[in-house]
Amino acid sequence: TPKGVWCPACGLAALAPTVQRDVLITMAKQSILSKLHLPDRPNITQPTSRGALLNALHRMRAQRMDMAVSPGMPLDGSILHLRPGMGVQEYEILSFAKSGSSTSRTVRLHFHFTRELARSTEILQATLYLFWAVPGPGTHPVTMRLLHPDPMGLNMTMASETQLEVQRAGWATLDVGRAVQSLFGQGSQRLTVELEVAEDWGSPLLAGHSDSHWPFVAARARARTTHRVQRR
Amino acid sequence: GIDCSGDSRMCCRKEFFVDFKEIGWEDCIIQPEGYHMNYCTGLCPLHMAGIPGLAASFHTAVLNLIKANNADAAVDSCCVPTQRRPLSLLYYDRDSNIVKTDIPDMIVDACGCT
Repeated sequence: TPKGVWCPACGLAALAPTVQRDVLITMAKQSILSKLHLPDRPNITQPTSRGALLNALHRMRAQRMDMAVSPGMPLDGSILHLRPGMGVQEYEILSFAKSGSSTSRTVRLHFHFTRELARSTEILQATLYLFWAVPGPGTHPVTMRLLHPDPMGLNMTMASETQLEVQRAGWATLDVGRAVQSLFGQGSQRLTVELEVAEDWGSPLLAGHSDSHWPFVAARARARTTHRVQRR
Repeated sequence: GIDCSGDSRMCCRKEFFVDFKEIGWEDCIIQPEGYHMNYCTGLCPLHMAGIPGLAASFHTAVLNLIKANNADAAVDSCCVPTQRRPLSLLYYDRDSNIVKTDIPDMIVDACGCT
């Protein structure tokens, strides 16, 4: 520390052991929270079940293995290879869906991202994992819309609309990287996925929201680095 | 670098483990179970300046004596981390999302004199 400024570790040795311990634990908490850009200790209201977490991690690993094996994967912005940044802190984020409003033909899912993460990171890749439950044989058309609230939170802005053909039950992955990037770019924190199906299908997702088949978004992000300009 | 033992006064690494269960954080931090918040402490007399950790060899000890007798400029030398590694965390954020990140340079592995 500069001369004359109190050095945290110097005064420590003079304290009684119990006081020393309290000071160190307080420093450890402050250090971790500040490095995670968290204002205070998160209060967990909806812990994810172990089954859903393990299944999500298993799905993500399977997806990575497929990507690693599949020849000539698309090199557009949707599948970015993450070079480990030189000392730049990276994040992997798992956001499980919260149920939104639904009708006989539409289902809405909300994915929330914290303001701190939206401000301090840039999204490199984001994938939506859905488990389709189809009513029977044949092809079933689904319209998927990605929406997010406008900065005032009053209206919903549609980021994209995609026509899907679902042929069998099981997991599907969809790239939502651009939608999450634009979400973060506009300072919003909530991505809404709307699925619209034909009248007689009912819910396109597994009814009963069994934990290990619950939809989630897996994103990879990198800490925003302060913009450095080099002059030669 | 060396680890602090009972009565060592020279620059060394003091181990300190923060158990997340003990501080009531085990519900928001899924992995690991705690954080090795080691820190550097101890004296860095002039003739120790610039030597990572504590001198262990005879040659270094002689070099130290020469330095101590001939040194003219009284400069400060501090006991600081010379090796650090990241802390990997899997935790819940405020929206109950699960986040995994490696916080760089959070764990001190060795200390030495500047």
